[in-house]
Amino acid sequence: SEESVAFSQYPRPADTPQWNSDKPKLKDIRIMGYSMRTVDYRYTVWVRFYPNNFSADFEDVHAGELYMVETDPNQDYNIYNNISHGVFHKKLL
Amino acid sequence: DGMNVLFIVVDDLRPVLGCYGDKLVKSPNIDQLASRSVVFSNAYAQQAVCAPSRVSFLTGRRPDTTRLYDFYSYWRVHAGNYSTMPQYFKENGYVTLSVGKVFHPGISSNHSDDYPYSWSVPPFHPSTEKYENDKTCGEKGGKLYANLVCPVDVTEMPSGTLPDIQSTEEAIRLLNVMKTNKKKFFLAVGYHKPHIPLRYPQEFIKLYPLENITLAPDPWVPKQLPSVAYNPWMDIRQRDDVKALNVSFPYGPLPDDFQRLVRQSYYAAVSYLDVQVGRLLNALDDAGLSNSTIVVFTADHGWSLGEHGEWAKYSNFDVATRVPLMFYVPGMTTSSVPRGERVFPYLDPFSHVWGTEPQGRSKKVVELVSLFPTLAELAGLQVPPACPETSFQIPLCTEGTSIVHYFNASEEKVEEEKKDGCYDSYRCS
Repeated sequence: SEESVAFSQYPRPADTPQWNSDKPKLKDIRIMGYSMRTVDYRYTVWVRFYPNNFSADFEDVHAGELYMVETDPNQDYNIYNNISHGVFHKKLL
Repeated sequence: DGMNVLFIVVDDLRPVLGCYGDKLVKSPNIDQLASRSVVFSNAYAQQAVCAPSRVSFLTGRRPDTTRLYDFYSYWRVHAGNYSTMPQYFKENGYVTLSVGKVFHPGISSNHSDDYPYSWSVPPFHPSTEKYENDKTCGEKGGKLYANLVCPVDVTEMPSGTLPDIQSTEEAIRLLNVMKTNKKKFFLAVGYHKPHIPLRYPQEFIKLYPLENITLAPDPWVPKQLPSVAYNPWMDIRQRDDVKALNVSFPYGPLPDDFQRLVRQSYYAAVSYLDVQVGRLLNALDDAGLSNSTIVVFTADHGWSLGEHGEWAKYSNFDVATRVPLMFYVPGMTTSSVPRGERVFPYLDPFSHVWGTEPQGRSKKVVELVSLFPTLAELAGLQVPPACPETSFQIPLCTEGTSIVHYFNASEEKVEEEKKDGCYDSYRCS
């Protein structure tokens, strides 16, 4: 069936929380979290971002998240590191 | 000859609404709108922060195309001269009007809410907007504070009112003007609450006795959450009441009892917003415009109420990106109501309690970036073409897709009702 998907993204200045993590200015963005959602899951990869040319390097993955709606609707248990996620990564690209 | 459009966008509203199954909230007027609408259970913003989300859905372009991830650039200068949804309606003969917070103020909308491109007249902003972050609440020892939790006596507020009350009054005035001059209109009304500070008429707190308020089901920071994914909710920490708690950075947590106070006030602010929406829709009835006006109700993004140890938005979690999204389309989502019958009678959240089922519900995963093509199709305008992969040089195209074809389920429901002689599932239920 035609699977409907929603994409969202969020920028970060660094890999760990700091004072401007919530609202980094463009020039300070170093990482972009790209999310892909369906009714079954939410997959997010946090990749290197270059503000000077607005490009994201999907080969340079800093972290990942994967939550399955059926077993973890509140997104409390990230299983990204527990399973192979290549198919999700390819789909996001 | 195309319907009018009433576009209601709410700041930082997650779907804590009766029509989304929340058992605690009192939101009868928004639930009543939902009972006549198709309601999308899985609608998501493209970025969970004000300006980037609003520029995205108002231009129909994703943040990587608007290149607005913060608050400090105007897309027409910084990315491309993209047409906006209101601009498109204006260019198609509509009078377009903005009340309250529709575009995010400041550079991101050229310090003018993108007027005159998007709007036929200068946008209205309530005069009391400027007091939003002043020390107006939490009086102790004769001193006032700029608290996060901020129930107030409205009569004691500057000018004796609040921004969203003024916005509702102005929107009602504009509805009556448009009724008189019989022109097609696109009226966008942007409500500030429940965006922080949680400043609302104090009587609304009675709707939510503290003993009924629980913590979030998962108030801890998940062990496997990558540190880059966590947002340290800095804006909350700068409010006077939170500052006084000396909460540790970055993971806190807020004290349990204060978490419950925040959640209580968020719900109270939602009921206060519901009253504003109720008055606005009641005025649509009064003006005799309910049968000729499409109503859209949505938010710019959600808000974390303590889940995952987080507050505010600034993340990719569902609680921060999922938004309410519902469309009331006369003759499509409900049968037309006999002339003179009210469609949206005002309901008092202090006395009106009941559950309700939306006219139609779609579980399809949809995006706010689809608002532009969807509303164009509903109003009978040419749907803007889909953007190619890069569209910086293309003024008119969309990176969303019209979701009108998901409405069909609601039509089926309407047909069923006609068969059993009940055209108004809301009243029948």
